Amino acid sequence: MLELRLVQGSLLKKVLEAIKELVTDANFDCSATGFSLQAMDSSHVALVALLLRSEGFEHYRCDRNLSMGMNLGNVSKMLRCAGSDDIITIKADDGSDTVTFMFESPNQDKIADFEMKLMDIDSEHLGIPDAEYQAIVRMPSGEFARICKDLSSIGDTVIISVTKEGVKFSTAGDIGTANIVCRQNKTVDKPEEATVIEMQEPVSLTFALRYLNSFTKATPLSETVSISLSSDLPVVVEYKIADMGYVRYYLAPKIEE
Amino acid sequence: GGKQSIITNFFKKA
Repeated sequence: MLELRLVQGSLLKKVLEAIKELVTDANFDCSATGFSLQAMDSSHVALVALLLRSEGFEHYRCDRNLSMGMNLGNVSKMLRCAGSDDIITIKADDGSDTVTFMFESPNQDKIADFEMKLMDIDSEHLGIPDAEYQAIVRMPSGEFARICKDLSSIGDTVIISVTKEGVKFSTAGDIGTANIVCRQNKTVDKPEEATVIEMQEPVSLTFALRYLNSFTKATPLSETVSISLSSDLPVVVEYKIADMGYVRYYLAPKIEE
Repeated sequence: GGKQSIITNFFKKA
């Protein structure tokens, strides 16, 4: 028996919007720790890892570990029927091939339940080792989204270079080139507006902009994003979900031929 | 833009 009640149901709506472009079908894993997902995109270039910790739910009952295969487009269709202030409860019985999403309006005058068929998904679960990153950049998530969007109108790939002075995003295409430098800027009024660079050594890596643009669908989840870079390692783009967990995207770098 | 590597080359199957 599984019953997860999330008062801030809009979080779940935002989570689905953040991952459904990248991943078509995925297993949602439920355990005492929380509600999680790990899935690769169809070309196995990027990986998304989601965690919503059990403590973040108003009510969290998960009698045994459960893996529920879902088509994310279909989940998104169901969750779009929930109001933005609705409380969302996810329910499933042991051995059942369906999951139920229950939506309650804040004043309890409207209650809806949507039952969705589960599917069998053969997914590879990858072990992500802890790594020391050469550089970690934390910046406003809206700024990062803007940069990825702007650069993708010029080129297909971006070179992200971190030095002590700042982080540089560069691209080149048929019509020309573009460089955007964000300097470290800790002296802002609000901490979420800061650009902070923790650097062990300078690093420069190339990534496909198409994927970074998909990652920025998570922007509504967090005011800030952190980008962790190391040579010859996938970049980690992390959006923290307040008090609950995170959505992390891993993207394999492009390697010079 | 170089050759695109895949994520499974970096992370082991758990």
